[in-house]
Formats: sequence, structure tokens, C-alpha cells
Amino acid sequence: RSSTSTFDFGSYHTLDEIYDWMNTLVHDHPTLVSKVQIGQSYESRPLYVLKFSTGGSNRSAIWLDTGIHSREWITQAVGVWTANKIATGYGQDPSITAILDSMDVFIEIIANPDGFAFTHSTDRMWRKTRSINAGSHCIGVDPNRNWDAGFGGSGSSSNPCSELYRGPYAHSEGEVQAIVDFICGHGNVKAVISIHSYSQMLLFPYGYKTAPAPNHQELNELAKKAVSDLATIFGTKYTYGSIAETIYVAAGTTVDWAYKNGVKYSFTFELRDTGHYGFLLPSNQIIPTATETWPALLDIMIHVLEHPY
Amino acid sequence: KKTFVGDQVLHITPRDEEQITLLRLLDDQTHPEVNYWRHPSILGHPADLLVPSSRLQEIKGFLDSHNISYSTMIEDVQKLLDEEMKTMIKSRRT
Repeated sequence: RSSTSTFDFGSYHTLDEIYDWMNTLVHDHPTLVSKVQIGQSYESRPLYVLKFSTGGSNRSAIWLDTGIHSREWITQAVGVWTANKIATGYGQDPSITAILDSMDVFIEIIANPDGFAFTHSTDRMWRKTRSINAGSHCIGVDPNRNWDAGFGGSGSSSNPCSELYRGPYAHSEGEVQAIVDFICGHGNVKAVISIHSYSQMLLFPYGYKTAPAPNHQELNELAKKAVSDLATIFGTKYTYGSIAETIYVAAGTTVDWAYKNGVKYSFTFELRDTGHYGFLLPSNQIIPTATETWPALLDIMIHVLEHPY
Repeated sequence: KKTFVGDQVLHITPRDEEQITLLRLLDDQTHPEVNYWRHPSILGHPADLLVPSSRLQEIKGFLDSHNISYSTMIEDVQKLLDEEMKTMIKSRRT
């Protein structure tokens, strides 16, 4: 068995390497970390979630996912680094310890394993799932347009050949349905943080409409603090705001679904960078990106801990 | 494995709503090989477009003909991919 101490967090890895590393993390932290299979992908790959828990039953929980768009490799790499940070930080870092003494954290590092495997084997630029679309030669659905939150509206496409294809119906993608089932089945998820790249933003609902969300002010203040703390590490500037007001109206997204289903603290990150590498962020930027993202994630998690609802 | 030799990513800065609409046309045509890494959205936000080498002349011509300003963000996508693969292999060896 490989060791978490020899794993290169500063390199990109294949699906098998990351799944193998997840087993190692569980092995190294058996009383804290476990691996849960929440479903399977279109091509029958397992969908794994790492559960960080110090006990209790059905505690309040924080959900993080990375890699829902498979070509955004920096996100899966940040997911790995973050999972390791949480596992090794428990009992050492007071913030992590306080969070895990009261709440559980779930991390889905590879939310779109078929797409991720495809980026390694065939097309590095693949974004969508790998499901076949009836009546079209084009493959895949954009899993961040497939959620039942304004599904079918602006910023998504009905054309299966589009990168923004929403799919035939909400939750048509097994990868999306698995998360829906898990979060709804859990019933006590208080925060959803979905990590994407690139363009350096921290966004919150709504995406499908321009009206402010009922909790707009609180989410905005929290986002402001998070991006401010992120910038203290390397000076990386993030913008923040609602998806619709900050970038464009985008229907059927993860965070809108979560918010609509009662998860107040619903955010999506767009990690580095602007104007240099896009989805091809060099691996020497993995650790700096993860390092600067961490205080922002921690701000959100601590806020959730301190503001129960 | 798909290669991206000579493919470029163009960093496009639309000047007004009309140019944003024109840029969206490129997306609506949805040629599978031309795709937005960052979609044209609101003024002040650039768009990034991956263009295969075979269509560079056509797409640049389209942008020039509409006076849409752009720069080349990535000169040769494959070069970056080769570098990425080399780094991954080196990491595995280590």
C-alpha cells in the first residue's frame, strides 16, 4: 500500500491513483475517515465520498465536491489536498478540530469519474458526463446544468452537442442523482460547496434568476470575508456575488438546487487563473491554489458551525 | 488520444453588448471543436475560446471583421499538454 506521506500532492493524478489514495487516507485515519459509495456513474464507475466524522448520529454536515467538470483538473487536485488537510489537521488545528467535533464533512473528489477518466485517456478537454444522447451523435450532459433548479432556463442548452447541454430532464445524470439522493437522504446537510475552475470567483445563489436570494446579505458578507482571507496568502484577487449578477444567468446548477432544497450556505468556487492557462494550470500551482483556497473554505465551514439553523 | 497541435486559446474582450451577442453566435453554432473555456457573459468579463488550428484563420477573420479585440492566451495547447504529461510521468517516477 502506498502512503499518504509519499503521495505527491503537487502533481496531477489519474482516477485510479486518486481512488487508491483515498483508500490509503482511510487506512491511515480509520477513526476519522471512511469511504462511502453513493452511486455509480453512467459507465458504472463507483462514486465515492470521503466522510470525515468523529462520531454521533446524523450530525449536521458540510458537503464539498470537486471535478464535476472533468477537465478542471486543478479542482480534483485541490480536493485531494483539502481532504488530506482535514484528516491530518484534526486534533492539531483548532478550527478543524472544532468543526469535526460537532459536524461531519463529506468530500466527493471525483464527481464525474467517466469524464475524468476520458480526460486522461482520450480528450483532455472533456467537460461533460459520458452518457449517450438518444438521437444525437454527441455525447454527454453538462452536470452543472442538470439540476432541478430553474432547469431548462437561460445559460443552458437543449442541444446535445453543446458544452452546456442540460440533458433530457433534471437529474438525468446518475452522477447528479447520486448527490441528490445522498443529500436528501442525509437530511442534515447545512452547506454545499462546489468547486470549479477557472476565473477566481466565489459565487452563491441565485444562478437561474437575477433576483437576490433571501439570504443574499449574509452570503455576500461571508463571501467577502472568504475572498479577503484567500487573498492574504498570495494576493490572488477573487470577485464574489450571486452567479447571475457576477457572470451570467445559468439555470440548473448545483448551488441553486442545494439552496432551493434548504441548504442556506450554498457556494461555488471558481479557482485560478485569469488569462494565462485556463484549464491547463501547471501542476506547480496545485499546492499554492489549494493553500490559498483553504482559509476561504475554513471561513465558510466555521461560519456554518457558528450559525446553526 | 486526441491531440491539440497548433490549437490556440483566444482571450477575447468584447466592447459592447452587440459584440457579446456575436460571440454567442459562435457558441450557438456549436461546432464541437470550437468551444468556450469561458463563455461570453457580461461586459468587463473576457471570454476564452479554444480554436482548433484548422479553424484559426476563419475564427480570427470573424473576430477581425467585427472589430472584436482578442489576444492569444495559449499559442499551442498541445505544448502545454506535453509539458503536463512530462511532469506527471516525472512525479510517478519519483
